[in-house]
Amino acid sequence: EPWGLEPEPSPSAQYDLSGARVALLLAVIRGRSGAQHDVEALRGLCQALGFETTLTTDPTAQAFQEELAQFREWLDAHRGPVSCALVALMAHGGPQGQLLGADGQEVQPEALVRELSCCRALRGRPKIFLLQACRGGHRDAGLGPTALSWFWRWLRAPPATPSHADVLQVYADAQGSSSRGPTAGSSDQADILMVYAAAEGCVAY
Amino acid sequence: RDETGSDFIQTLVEVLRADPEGDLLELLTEVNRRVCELDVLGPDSDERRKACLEIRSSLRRRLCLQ
Repeated sequence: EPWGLEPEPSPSAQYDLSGARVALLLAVIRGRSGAQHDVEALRGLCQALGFETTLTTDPTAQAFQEELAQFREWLDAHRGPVSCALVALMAHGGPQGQLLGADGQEVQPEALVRELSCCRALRGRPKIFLLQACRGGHRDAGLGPTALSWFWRWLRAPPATPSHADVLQVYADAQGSSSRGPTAGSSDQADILMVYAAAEGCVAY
Repeated sequence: RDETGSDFIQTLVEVLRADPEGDLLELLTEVNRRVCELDVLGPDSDERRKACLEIRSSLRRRLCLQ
């Protein structure tokens, strides 16, 4: 490796998960009936998959941010390699995709993701985010005649916000340019998997 | 709200427990297929609603959790 870089992964390569696996579950339970079932199911799954799991229930908006910051500091001080991190964020959601803490205050999920993007211990390691929250108030009635007409109007309209394809293209461009330069390692934007429980603007059930 | 938990988390756990060695992106596609098949009844009406996950990935390799 002439530049001390990470080797470029081949398409068939897998992430090495032989190091520690860590999970952080942040769940607002209060006022969300059934949420405790999600916490228990997810915690059981994480343990079965060998994740060292930390759970915090009913965090305020500020605590969401602080918990992520502490998690990052803990990971950077971790003895031995960390091979994967999973973060589950479960709360009510605001109309613009914000998460609502137990105090009703808002926090942007993207700000929480950025916290781990700059985690040294997770550089080049997969970071999984599960977001169980509403992302707006739209209720999808399925593709009936009315919905179909709305769908076709939406399809013809110019996109107001970057589409999923646009975002993927930005990721691809960033990775392409970083791999060409002598300072290339892994992009801060790489190795992130985000799974939202609902499409943008929609209710999550 | 459904008192047994959310469609997303409950289906995710079900799918991953059934095939923990699978490629996570493929498993999430299966989770989304199942969630999209579900009909949800709203709390204040009998109208059926649908949900669909959004999966954003900048992974550079296959990710298998076991």
